Amino acid sequence: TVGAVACDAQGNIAAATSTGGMTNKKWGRVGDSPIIGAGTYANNQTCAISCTGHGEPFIRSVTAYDVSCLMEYKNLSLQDAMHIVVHDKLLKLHGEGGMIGVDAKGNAAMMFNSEGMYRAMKNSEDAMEISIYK
Amino acid sequence: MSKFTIAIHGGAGTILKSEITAKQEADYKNALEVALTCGYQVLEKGGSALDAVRAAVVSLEDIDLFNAGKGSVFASDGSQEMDAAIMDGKNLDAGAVSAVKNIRNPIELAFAVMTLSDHVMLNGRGAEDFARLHNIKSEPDDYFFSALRFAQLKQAQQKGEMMLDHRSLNPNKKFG
Repeated sequence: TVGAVACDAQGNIAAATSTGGMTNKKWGRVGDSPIIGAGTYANNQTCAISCTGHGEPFIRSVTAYDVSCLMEYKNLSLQDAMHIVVHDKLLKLHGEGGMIGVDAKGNAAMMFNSEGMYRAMKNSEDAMEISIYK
Repeated sequence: MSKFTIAIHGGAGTILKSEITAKQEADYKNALEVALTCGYQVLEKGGSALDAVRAAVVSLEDIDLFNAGKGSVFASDGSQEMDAAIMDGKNLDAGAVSAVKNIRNPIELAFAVMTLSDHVMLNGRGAEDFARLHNIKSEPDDYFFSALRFAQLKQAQQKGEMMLDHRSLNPNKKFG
């Protein structure tokens, strides 16, 4: 699964996710990637999120929207909200994977609970990271 | 003008740290950098976050290293069934497609659903009909074939399991 989140110079944010799903999947199985709120979500008031991993737990916990809700209702930062969802809520459902996110101030976070998660970020203040493993 | 930022992720299709070669690692990092640059350049020129995420994801879909678009894994019937979604934080507009075949860039189809239809999510053959109506680029089966992905399908079928992007098959699972 691939994805991107961005915050532009006007403070607007967006998220996009695309996937080929799981090898050997059957029965028209659909994961979280195309489900708004589960694998992809964006709201200028909170965050933009794109998820990757084992789709079913992400659907059951409405993962991307959950990060937004934690920011909106508990006033958490993007990093703190993502940490709760990836390392607490998802793990309780045995959900492997993680997510990337940005908020409308251009802060970014990339959080995963499994080994091989290929990720990169860059911002206008010269921060840049390209990583594969934990 | 405020700070602008882009972040991307890519699932590589079950290559663990212990298994990856230096060349593979370099290839993946280069592909990530290319996609990151595609998206960042949109932002740098004053473009929208929406166009930036589209550009980055199209770049990731167009190479066979990641599980999306050209590099999509095989479903059990030997086809590629792809899913994609896009959302605009400015107005909560969203578009998504699921189980589409032969679409070169499913994220562009999701964007078309968001901008050219009254719906949020289209599925399967209907989504493919919508793609044809709006001249979304398609590709023949050969475009999506790779020997590595096919070998992964055969391995998964022998094990009777589905395989995630980031985790090998269960080596201890037995049959019979």
